[in-house]
Amino acid sequence: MTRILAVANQKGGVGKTTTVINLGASLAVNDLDVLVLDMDPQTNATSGLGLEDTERGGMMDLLTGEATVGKLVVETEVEGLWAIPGSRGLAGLEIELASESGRESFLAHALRESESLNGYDYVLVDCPPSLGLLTVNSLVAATGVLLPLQSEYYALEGLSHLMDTIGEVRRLWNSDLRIEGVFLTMYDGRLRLAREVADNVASHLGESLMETKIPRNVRLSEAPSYGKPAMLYDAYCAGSKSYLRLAGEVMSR
Amino acid sequence: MTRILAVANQKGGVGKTTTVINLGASLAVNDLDVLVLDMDPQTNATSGLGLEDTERGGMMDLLTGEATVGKLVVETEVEGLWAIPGSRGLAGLEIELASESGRESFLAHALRESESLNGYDYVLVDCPPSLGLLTVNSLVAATGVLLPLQSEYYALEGLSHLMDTIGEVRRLWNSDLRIEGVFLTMYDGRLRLAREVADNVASHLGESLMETKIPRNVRLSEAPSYGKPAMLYDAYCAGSKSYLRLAGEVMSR
Ligand SMILES: Nc1ncnc2c1ncn2[C@@H]1O[C@H](COP(=O)(O)OP(=O)(O)OP(=O)(O)O)[C@@H](O)[C@H]1O
Ligand SMILES: Nc1ncnc2c1ncn2[C@@H]1O[C@H](COP(=O)(O)OP(=O)(O)OP(=O)(O)O)[C@@H](O)[C@H]1O
Ligand SMILES: [Mg+2]
Ligand SMILES: [Mg+2]
Repeated sequence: MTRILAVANQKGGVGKTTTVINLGASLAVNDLDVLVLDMDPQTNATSGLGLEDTERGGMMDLLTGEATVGKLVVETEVEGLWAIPGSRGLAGLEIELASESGRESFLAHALRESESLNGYDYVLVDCPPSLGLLTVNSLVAATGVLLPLQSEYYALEGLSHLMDTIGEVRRLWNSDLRIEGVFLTMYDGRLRLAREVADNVASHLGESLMETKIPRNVRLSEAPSYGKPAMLYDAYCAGSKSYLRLAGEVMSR
Repeated sequence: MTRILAVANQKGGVGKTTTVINLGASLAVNDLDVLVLDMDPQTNATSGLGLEDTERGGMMDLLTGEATVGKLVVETEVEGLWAIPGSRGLAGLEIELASESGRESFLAHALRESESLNGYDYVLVDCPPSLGLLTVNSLVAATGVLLPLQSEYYALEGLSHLMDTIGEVRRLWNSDLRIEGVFLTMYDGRLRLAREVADNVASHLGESLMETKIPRNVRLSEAPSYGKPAMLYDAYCAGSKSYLRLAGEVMSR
């Protein structure tokens, strides 16, 4: 059974895209077949994988039913890692779909059509920094949610709002949606703020908090300018190693 | 004439909220009267100033015409700095307003009603990480746009898209909208990536790039947990000083 994981958080800049790319690559090197879906109109996951975005092709064609997964999928530089490129035109979708009935289930329908997901062990969906229609579509289509949490005050503040939204989606549209885990990103143990956030989250979330902390590591932010996951740019850096550990944890949950 | 500055960038986590709060405080200590408007449903600018957000009061009442600026404004801990708290309900506004005519001008109308802005030298508008209706409303109402740019690859990649949107707003709804400036945030000169981004922006933007670079400084990220601008938390840190310099530059433009 394909696991569809939405990587979501309405707080901006917390490491959603970096997680989709590097967790995706780390799962693929474990001999798994992984598909990345770029649901963010910024199309950062697309360029971070060295692919071209489009105005209305790629994910837009998938959501509007113009084409199936099989027709849209492209290879990346990592064996076992495929992707459907993002569309800048997704930004207008919120308004275009606003009055359609079933507007929250476009992605779920597209993925259920045909045997599109046969053969993929994991699908990772990169969400935009909002709780609008694109993120809701991702949560409705997903089997689980991964929540990257930056070790900062504002990120912590937004967590309860995100959990409420996940609960609402589970109640209204997707009763099987489970929280795969929350994990800390850009973590620097030397900073008191980071340690405080970690303690706070551990006491509130218990089990849901994953063991792996993704450290702040400049190699993770350099890799996208080469269109590669960190493991192809610098496989021995702390960033690459931490995403391999995260992949291990995701596989064992 | 009141200067209305939208602080915008669809890329998440680049320092929009941190700029609105700390630039606002820095302008206020220069004996200016400043009003902060929190147009982000995350309401981070509201909590970062130690204020309470609401579900549908505050900015939502302003946009829907329920109340004027005079009725909604509250004091902050900084003399000369006022704010209208954010509303979590703004998240639903994109869909609620989608079919209304003039949906892009709700904020502009609200600010033009009555003498609401008399007495303020500056209005700073904190925008959400998207180019949707809330950001467009802010750009239509603004006299100028300030663009915080994180010294990272994805942030640089999104800049041209942001400039296109500003051009479109200028063409369709607000011909006086000018770019007040682009400035680097979370800048660490020891990192090659940061220097590369700085060089790249300088060669493309020339004049629009502001002299002041906001350094990465942990005190800026600690201050919001106390509900204070950095200058009330640690006035001598590099973060506070850099925002005072930025205020000097904004005042002289
Ligand atoms: N662990 C890390 N260490 C250092 N830099 C990181 C790390 N994770 C991400 N970054 C960098 O921080 C920035 C924000 O990360 P990213 O773009 O992945 O976040 P996001 O949540 O996808 O942002 P958005 O909300 O805009 O979609 C990027 O420039 C990225 O390269
Ligand atoms: N110069 C800086 N040095 C260190 N930390 C910073 C700096 N500027 C902002 N931060 C921290 O980085 C995070 C992102 O900043 P901020 O929330 O202001 O960005 P934003 O663009 O408003 O994000 P969003 O897109 O979610 O609205 C926050 O936790 C903030 O405290
Ligand atoms: Mg992203
Ligand atoms: Mg913000």
